Amino acid sequence: MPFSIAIHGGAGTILREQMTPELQREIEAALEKSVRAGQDILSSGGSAVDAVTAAVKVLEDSPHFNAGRGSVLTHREMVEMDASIMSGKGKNAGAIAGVKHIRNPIELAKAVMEDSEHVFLIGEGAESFAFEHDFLYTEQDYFYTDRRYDQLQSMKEKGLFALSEFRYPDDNKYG
Amino acid sequence: TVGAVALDQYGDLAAATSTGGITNKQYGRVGDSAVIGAGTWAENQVVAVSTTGMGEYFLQENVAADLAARVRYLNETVGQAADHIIQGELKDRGGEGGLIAMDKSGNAYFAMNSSGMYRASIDPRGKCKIRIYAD
Repeated sequence: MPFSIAIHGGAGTILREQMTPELQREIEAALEKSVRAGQDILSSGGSAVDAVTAAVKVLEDSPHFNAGRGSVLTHREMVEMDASIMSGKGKNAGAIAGVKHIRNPIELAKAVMEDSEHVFLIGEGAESFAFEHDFLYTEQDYFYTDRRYDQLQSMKEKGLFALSEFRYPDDNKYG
Repeated sequence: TVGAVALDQYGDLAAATSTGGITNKQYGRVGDSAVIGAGTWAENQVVAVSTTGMGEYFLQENVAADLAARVRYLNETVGQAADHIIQGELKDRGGEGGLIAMDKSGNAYFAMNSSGMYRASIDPRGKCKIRIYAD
């Protein structure tokens, strides 16, 4: 059987005029690293579930994307992350929402799918499940970036919830 | 929001989506990324889907599961079903965003009604493509 993988790092308005060559190179490098992480697993006989998890983890670890380390900030200046995963084999699924101290939320969603009787865990309960399954507590500082803080302050000043400040070329790329 | 879809050599599909949500969110807001059927879906012999965009609209349109249903019941190709939803029902409602989808043969599809979507793929022949803008 052939194998294949595709990834995305978010859609929305991405302004060409504010995309510097350096930033574009960094973003494209992260996208390639992600898709190749998944491909490496598939080419060595790994499962599609492991491949999508590995690919998403790379993007969660990059500050350029709104997930994991690059997550946008809530009104209370925290990150609050959601993730889900589904296997086409048997339609098993796992999902988590509102977690604040999990470095790679996609790994927690996968753990919910594989190691629990449930499909969807939220907030404190999801984190309790995580720590019972050897996930490490990650401080909020890990997720903090100046870009996301500036974005939040601008939104607060205007009383907005959407991303309408174009300091970066993809500030209006949706979460 | 980030996501991935894949087909492995055993013929199994999978999809994953992860997000930080929207800036300045309150009230315990959750978008579509965490919701199976709205932001993520995988069904062997049908399709794997991961979405990104204005989550409330993707929830209301049940985008990922609806795409699978169009393939399953209407015999549409994954590309036809993706365009119908993203360029039709979602756009008509005012929802902006996109999705990645993979069919049972490992063909990847990208659909968006926004100016861009960060995306990449490696096809069954090993060819890598990386794109940012819609055009």
